[in-house]
Amino acid sequence: EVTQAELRKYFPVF
Amino acid sequence: MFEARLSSATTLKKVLDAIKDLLNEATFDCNDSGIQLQAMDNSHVSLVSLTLRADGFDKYRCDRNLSMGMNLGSMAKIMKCANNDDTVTMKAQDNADTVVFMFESQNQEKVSDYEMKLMNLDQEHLGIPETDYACIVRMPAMEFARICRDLSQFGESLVICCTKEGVKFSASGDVGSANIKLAQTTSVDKEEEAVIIEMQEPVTLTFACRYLNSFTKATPLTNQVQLSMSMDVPLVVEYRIQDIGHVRYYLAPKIED
Repeated sequence: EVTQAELRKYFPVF
Repeated sequence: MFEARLSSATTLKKVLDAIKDLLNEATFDCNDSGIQLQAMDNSHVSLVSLTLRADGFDKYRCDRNLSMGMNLGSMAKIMKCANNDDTVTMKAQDNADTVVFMFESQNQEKVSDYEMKLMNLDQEHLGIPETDYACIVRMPAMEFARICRDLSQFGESLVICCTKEGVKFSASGDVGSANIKLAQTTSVDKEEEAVIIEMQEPVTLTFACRYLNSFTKATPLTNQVQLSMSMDVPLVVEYRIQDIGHVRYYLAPKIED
């Protein structure tokens, strides 16, 4: 199944 | 004291058009090097990063770092009141809770000012690492907008496949499927019409059309758009704003679960 990833998965949150 | 003046309101109008589709509100962080804005859309799938350098303004003064949270719908109402060739000046006192937009007509005979309340926005800030991308595509911004618009009729997702031969955009759905292939330009007569591909490794990634179409609202800012891609990381779509900065959009890919 193809789903939409969120940006938090790739970039650290400050 | 903060004061930033542009000789033509067009640039600020276009910048606002480029971001207000994705963001309802955003914080403009001002310091002596210029204005920065970083904000994610509500669904946390895409991110807008805007840089306007101090040296790109006709006049720029920022005595103390200032974060101005603005409702972009309200800002759009105000910017609508400016003629394209008006001079626009943004002004705020240190620790102010309002910002003033002043518009001056070219003949100086009409001066308007609009004061807007600022907001305290509690927004997450993302750390975006420096990345060497596997593929970088530079192409006419109008062409990219056209491709996103055309292919979004056929599906919710756009597949971008970049190889050394060129870049292919594909979409499929109930109607059928659609593919658009662009070859790298061999002889560049007009730089703004060129398709240039820098490829280390081929890349195929899938993205939601809805966000790509929102990014293309930045098209009036510039002739060329740059797409930076690596497998399984967010796409970067960059529009340079002549002499003053850039707007970059980051979009998380669609992934196989």
